[in-house]
Amino acid sequence: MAAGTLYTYPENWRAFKALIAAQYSGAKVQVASSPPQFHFGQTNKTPDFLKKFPLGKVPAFQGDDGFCLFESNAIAHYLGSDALRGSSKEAAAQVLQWMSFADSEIVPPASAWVFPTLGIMQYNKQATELAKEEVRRLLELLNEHLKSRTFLVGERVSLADISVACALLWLYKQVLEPAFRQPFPNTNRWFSTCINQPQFRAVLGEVRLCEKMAQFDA
Amino acid sequence: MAAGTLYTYPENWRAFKALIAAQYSGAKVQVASSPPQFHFGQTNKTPDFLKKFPLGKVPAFQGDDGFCLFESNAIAHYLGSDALRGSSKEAAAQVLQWMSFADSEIVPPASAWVFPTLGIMQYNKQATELAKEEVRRLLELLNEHLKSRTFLVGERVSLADISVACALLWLYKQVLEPAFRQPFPNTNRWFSTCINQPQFRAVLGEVRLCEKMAQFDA
Amino acid sequence: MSAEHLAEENIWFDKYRYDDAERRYYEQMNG
Repeated sequence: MAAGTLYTYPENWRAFKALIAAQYSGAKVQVASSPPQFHFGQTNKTPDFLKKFPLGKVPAFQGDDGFCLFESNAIAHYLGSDALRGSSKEAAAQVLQWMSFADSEIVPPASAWVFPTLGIMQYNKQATELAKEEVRRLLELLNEHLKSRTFLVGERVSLADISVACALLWLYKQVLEPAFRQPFPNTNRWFSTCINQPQFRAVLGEVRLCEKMAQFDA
Repeated sequence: MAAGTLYTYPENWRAFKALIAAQYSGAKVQVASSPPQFHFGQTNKTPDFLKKFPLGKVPAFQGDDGFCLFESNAIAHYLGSDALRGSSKEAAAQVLQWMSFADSEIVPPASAWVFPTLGIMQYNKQATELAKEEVRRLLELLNEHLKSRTFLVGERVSLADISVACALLWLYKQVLEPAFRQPFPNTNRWFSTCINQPQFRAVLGEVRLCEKMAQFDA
Repeated sequence: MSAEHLAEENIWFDKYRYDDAERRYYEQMNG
């Protein structure tokens, strides 16, 4: 069973993936996200940290055995269980397919839409409208896939659900108001099922779905 | 042993990953990249294709058994061998780490730098300079990692080498002229070793390294 | 011809801008 420390900053949705995976597998993970253990912006720029994690990014995982790993999908995969990873070759490939889908298809438009509402980035009307349409398309794709499925791969939660749900987290919390998400009942049902799993809840707490679409935070 | 058809367009570096993986594993893969089997821009927009591959993107793989898969890393993982995937939990996680690294860290700046030189994107001086610096940083990171290693994970070629090498392919072919790549001898040695493996060669043919940095193609 | 197809890939060209913004935001959040 893996055991070690996850370096991150609080509320880092990328770190949530690894922590939820660890809830399922029982992996013992210490979170280092605040001083004195870890000060984001300082500790991750020190030579010692960069020697282990050359990108200087978080989440970053160091096992009690010294094994070091960066990139959030790799950490979640490592900390997860065989069941989460997919217990057949096909299932394992499908899990990777959805993990890649989350990073390459969901995160760019989700960031473009949500960041301005958090005051992280300048608002740009055109970029936001494009992102909205892209998110609509992705929710529809998931809605179609989940029409006859409870989870994305197989009959149980896998890293696919964890990755895609975490990539959608800020959208459901910040901007996917009821009117916008109404056309995607299967996706909504699936997301709600995921975030109410005890393992998700242990990490995310209670997730309150967006009631009114957040606008950019000037 | 997996067997099936890979839908793609010619010279698609993302498809190369799966085809090289198949060379190692012996998986029987038919490539459908030209009419009448597959006409990129048309076939991938048909209802039949979209039913199997909802994103409508390539590469996309359909097994002889009907199993369908999209996202290039997932396809390469599926078509590869256990050795390529990493034969221990740690190695498997490190393979995924570098596969994510290739997609999330290398591809954006590599594309920003190379696309204008291929005439497929407007040239923007500032974006190109930023991308150059980012590529320099990534080559240095790899150079450091490869100082005492022949391959990225373990002692043999893995999907990590295949993914990162393919993500760097256009850079080495188009813009990484000798003067630019001179500070990264370990990365250059590793890249040269990879592309000269018979399995890489069977897919990529002879890769000619850039001699003079291509400029944007007005 | 294949270069043209490459142009159809959706590359997150300005990912570095988002990464930077996110990093600065959370660095600020974390004092």
